[in-house]
Amino acid sequence: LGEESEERDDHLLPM
Amino acid sequence: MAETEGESLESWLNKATNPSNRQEDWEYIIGFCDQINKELEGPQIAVRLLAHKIQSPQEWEAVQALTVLEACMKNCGRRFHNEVGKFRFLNELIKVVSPKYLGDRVSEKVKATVIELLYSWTLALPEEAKIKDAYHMLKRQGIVQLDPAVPMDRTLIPSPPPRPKNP
Repeated sequence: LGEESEERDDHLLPM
Repeated sequence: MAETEGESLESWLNKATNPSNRQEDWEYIIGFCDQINKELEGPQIAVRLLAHKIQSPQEWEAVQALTVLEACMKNCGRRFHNEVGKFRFLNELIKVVSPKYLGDRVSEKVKATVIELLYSWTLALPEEAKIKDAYHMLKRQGIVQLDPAVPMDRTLIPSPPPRPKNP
């Protein structure tokens, strides 16, 4: 579960 | 022999990237790598500390931090690759090369090294898809115009597994 939510929160920087 | 008892990741990295080092100090660089491998959350903590050093306004501190990062990629295995392969860390490298963030204040040498490292990892670690995403985004933005020539020692190609012995 922890890994899933971490994956969801991991975004490429907006440019 | 250096006193290693009680050294933390932070203290190893401070020594390995100390701007007053006359040259890269491999005793400290390897000490940092070894400490990562010893600690349960070593890779997570290490990439956070490294990102901070790589963004240093002092070029020599940043250059040494990039050498440490490269050494960790070679010596700290998959756990470390997984942390580097997250946007959370990749974004910190993108900030260094992007003029929208720190790019205008960072030396060309540091920016070129960051781009070389990113490109070399796209080749060596194709399973880390986010590294490719980050690199291709830099190309779309025109921040990377040509793939750099990557020296052979940057390719991170793992050595082949030992052959089974024939009886």
